[in-house]
This record gives sequence, structure tokens and C-alpha cells, in this order.
Amino acid sequence: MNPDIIRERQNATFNPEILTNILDDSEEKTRRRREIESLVINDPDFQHEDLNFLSRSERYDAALKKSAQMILKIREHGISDPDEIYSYKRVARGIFQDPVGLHYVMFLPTLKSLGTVEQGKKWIPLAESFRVLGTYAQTEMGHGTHIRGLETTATYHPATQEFVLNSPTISSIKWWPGGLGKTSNHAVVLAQLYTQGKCYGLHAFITPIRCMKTHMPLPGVVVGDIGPKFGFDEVDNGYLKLENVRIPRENMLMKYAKVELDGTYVKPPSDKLTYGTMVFIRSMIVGESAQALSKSCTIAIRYSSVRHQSELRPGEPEPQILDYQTQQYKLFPLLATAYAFHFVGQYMKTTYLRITGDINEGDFSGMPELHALSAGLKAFTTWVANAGIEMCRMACGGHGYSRCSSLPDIYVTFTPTCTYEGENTVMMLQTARYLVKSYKQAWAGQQLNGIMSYLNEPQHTIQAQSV
Amino acid sequence: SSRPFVVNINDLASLVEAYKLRAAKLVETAAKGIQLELQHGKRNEDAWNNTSIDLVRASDAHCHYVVVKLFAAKLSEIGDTDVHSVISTLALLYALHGIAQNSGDFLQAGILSVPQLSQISQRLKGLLSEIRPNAVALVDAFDYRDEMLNSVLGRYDGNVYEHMFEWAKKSPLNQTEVHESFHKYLKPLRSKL
Repeated sequence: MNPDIIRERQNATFNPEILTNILDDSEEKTRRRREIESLVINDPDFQHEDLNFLSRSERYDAALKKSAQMILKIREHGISDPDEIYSYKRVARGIFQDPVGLHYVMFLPTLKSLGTVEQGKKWIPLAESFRVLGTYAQTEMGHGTHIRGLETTATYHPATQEFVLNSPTISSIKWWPGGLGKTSNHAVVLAQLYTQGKCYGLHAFITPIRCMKTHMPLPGVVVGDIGPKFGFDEVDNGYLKLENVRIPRENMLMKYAKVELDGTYVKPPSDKLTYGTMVFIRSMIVGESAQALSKSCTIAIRYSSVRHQSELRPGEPEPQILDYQTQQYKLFPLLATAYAFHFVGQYMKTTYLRITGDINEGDFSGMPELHALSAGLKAFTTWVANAGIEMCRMACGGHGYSRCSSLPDIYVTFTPTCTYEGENTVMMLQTARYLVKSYKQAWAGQQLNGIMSYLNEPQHTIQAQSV
Repeated sequence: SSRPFVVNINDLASLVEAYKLRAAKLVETAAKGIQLELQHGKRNEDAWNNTSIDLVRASDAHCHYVVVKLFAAKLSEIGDTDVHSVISTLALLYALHGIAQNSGDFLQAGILSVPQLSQISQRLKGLLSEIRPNAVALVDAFDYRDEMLNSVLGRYDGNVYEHMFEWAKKSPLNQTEVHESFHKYLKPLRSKL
């Protein structure tokens, strides 16, 4: 053990173990999380070549092998609690991104949140047994955050009781979904629904894309990998071009909106429901911001405590760089931010579960606030964390630039959060729409509840304190 | 109008109030900006677009207020006095650093005075020194195993240099002492020059 870091731990004025329990929500959860992490760390099957030394194809291969092992071992160990599954995957993945990730983070949750009971009975067992391996195809080459602009069409034909899915233009080709290029054999495709000659906006369709036996692309399906990116090397982000692909009427997810046999359209109770999955993801991204920032702070602060450099006082030995005020000013506010975001992530998770519970009871009143808050906090926390990771890298000097520091990997893996699941500026404007609406309501004398109630308070006459 | 509000920069609750006022002010500014555009005969969409910079700032301030508010609220759940003390210091640092980074908003809204900002700058430096002895323990509390962090610089044992050298030696480029390209390109080049 490096003597500097031993001394650092001796100087602490508190017991880190107690704080770890607070971060985990309880001592028991800490114990269980560590137990699960040890399952992975002590499992020889999860040992592999350092990803940094592999080609892209080798990384994809190693990642898929690890994904398959993770799925089997989670079952072997009988791990079923979502938090515990998350802990297992978090340490199993390490710096990997999971090519099958969208299957459980988007495909399955969408089946459950937008599918009818019958659809759930059919598709969820297929998806949970990985016979159906799915992704979530929403973003197109020419359309991302502004999802009302998506061009892919799904036209209902009552004579055959089928939908015909089509990519009408080059800009409508589905582009970016993780696991789409080579891994998935199905996708939930978001498309503009046309029935009886009228467009009813975006709806979700379960679309087979590869043969479940040969894994070859199905007729009318043009699918593949979009090529190397800034990071996520081991994920086959893909493209999907649909050339008049026919799917049965039952493949439209109809828990809320419906198309009757004759093509009659039945409206959903709230147009925000298609947002459900996105709100879930955005709420989770807040936690990801905390995680990326806390990892970066861990690396930069530990390194800064063992790195000696330059001369603070003539004649004295080189000090630890953590003794320089400028180094502290770079890192400690970020450390505080990592804790702040961790607590906000915990809040978002409980709030999401509460409000989606209300929605399942038919109470949609909390949806608009959750939608606005998750959008704003996703943007706010990812912008800050993104800049913070870069600050931590630079605070480690040249060695921060080496892949051995892990900071480049953390950065290239985290930075897409600022543009995916809603580009941040657009997210902030979505939140602003809700803020201005709330402001007008408050101005009209309506009492606001929840976090927005501060807009009801009379503007304090503020007397800045004389020092 | 209610009683004058005075920011106490050493009191987290008071700082949460300051963030709330900043957010309310920026929301009001954005809403009135749209109103003004409409009064000048702009269509709704153009009024919205012409105010979008203010709208983004208002949302940013709203989110910042939410984060500070939740951070402050979390403190009440921490029972251990030593942990409570160090996390309170972090929360104060987070709130004051945010004000220092966005001082224009707080000045423009009349929430803080210039002398107070100087005070905040001094207080921030003091907080850095207070946190210094606990910095490594605070990151240890995140409890990332080395296998998860996957970082030679961030190793729990701090033995960076030895492991950086070992890591580099495993690089594929070092599998042979002389890389094949030497014989393919450098050697022929020499014979031609």
C-alpha cells in the first residue's frame, strides 16, 4: 500500500463505511451489493484480455460473450431484485458497454409498459428467454430528439389486418439504436401510424428484423452496424431500413392506443405515455451522471494524493499535488457534485416509481411534472458531469490521457448522454415549457404543488446583506 | 411584499432560498420575455424561439435549485455526526461554488451583494482546506472495487507507477521486441537512402 494513501486514510475524521451505507440506502444493501460484486470478481469466466488491447470486432465479440455469461449466471445465482441485477451487471460490465443492453433497458420495459396483457403473455416470455432479442428503434438518420418529426410509416391494411412498415426516405433510416446492427432479431419500431387515410402520430410496433433460426435479415429489412464511434466500441449501434415490411396487427403495442380490426383508431388517455420509457431512462441517467462523476473523482483524488510534483516551499520535498489549492478547487467541488447527483438520482428513482404507480392506478396528474423534471435534470446533470470528467482527466496531467487511467473510457462512454435520450438543449426547453406554464398558473392565482410551489411565493424584497 | 430576505452565506437553508429566488427570477424573466415578444406582435412560436436562451437559463436555474434543495434535505437523514459534518461541508461547498460560478444571476436579481461575493470566495477557500483531510476517505466511500474502476491511477492501494509499467508492457505493440514493420519499411528505407 502506498504510504501517502495510508496516511490519507488515517487523517479522515469520519468512517467511510457509514457513508457507503448511506449511499447504498442501508448497511444490508451494502453487504449484499459487495457479495454480488464478489460473485463476479471471483468468477474466472469473467476474466478477459484488457479491452484497450483489442480490435473493435474483438471487443464486440468479448462483450457479447460477457453478456451471454452475465445472463446465464444471474439466473444461476437466482438474482432477481432489480437493484441486485444492476449491481451484478455494473461490475461484470466494468468498462464494457453491453451490446444486449437495450434489450433489458428499453425493449422489455416498453413491452411491459405499452403492451396489452395478451401481448405481454406472448412476447415477454420470448424476450426473457432471449429467443426474441430486441432493441428500441426510434431515432432516425434525420430525426432525433424531435420525435414528432420521425418519418418511418406504419400503414394499416384492414383487408389483411397487417401494418406495412416503410422507410420512405434516406433520412428516415433508423440510425443509432444499440444492438441493432448485428445482435437483435426484433426491434420496437416507433413509426407514424396511418389508418383509414389519416395519420395518428407515433406508435410502437414489434418488428421482426432477423430470422430467429439463421439470424439472417428478413425480406425487406436492410440492417447493419453504423461504423466506429467516439466510444461504445463494443456496441453494434445499427441502422435499419424497412422496405414495405408486413407485420400482423397484433404487433402494434396497444395498451393505450388501439387500431380496431376495421382500422378504426382509439385514442390513448394521455399523449405523454409514449414518453414513459424515455422518462424512465432520463430518470436513470441522473444516477449515471453521479456514477461517472464519482468514478472520475475517485481516480483523480487518489492519484492526486500519491503524485508528488514541484516545490511548494523552497528546500522541502515535492508535495502531494492534492496540497495545491488549485488542484483542490478543480476536484473538491466536483466531489461535492458527485454526492449531490447521487442523492438526486435516489430521489428521481423513488419519484419515478411513485408516479408510475399512480399512472397504473389511472392517475396521470404527476406525469407532466415528472416528464419536465426528468428532462431538465437529465440535461443539467449530464452537462455538469461531462465537463467534470474532463476536468478530472486534466487534473491527472499526462497520465490521465492514458487508457490505463480509465478516464478516456469513462469520458467517451458518458459523453453521449448529452445528446441521446433527448439532446440537452431541447430537454431544457421542454422543462422551460412546463416552468412558463406553471408561472402563468401561479400568476393567475392558482396554487401550485410539489417542487413548483416556489413560483407562488411573493418575490422577496431582497436586501443583500452588508458584510 | 414580504419581509426583506437576507442571505446568510454560512447557512445552507439560506442558500437554498437564494437558489430558489434565482430560479423564480429567471423563470419570471423568461416568461416576461415571451410576453414582450407577443406584445410586439410576434407569433407564439417566434416569441418562444426569440426567448429560448432565457428559457434554457431558467430551466438550468430551476434544476440547480432542485439539486441544492435535495442535497440539503438529505442531510436531515444522516444520523452519524462525523459523516453529517463532512457531508454538510460538501453541501455548503456545492452551494457556494454554484453561486460563485453563476454570480451574475445572483447579483442581477439583487439576491447577493458584491461584498458578499468576496466573502463567498474566501469561504470557498476555507472549505477546500476543511475537506482536504477527508478527500480520499470521501472517494473511498463510493466503494468502487479496483476491478470496476479499471484504473491504474485510481487503484485503492495507490501503487500507480509499478502497475502503469506492467500495464504498458502488456500492450500488443510490445509483443515482439522488434515490430515487424521495422523489417518491412524502416530497413528498406535505409538501404535506399
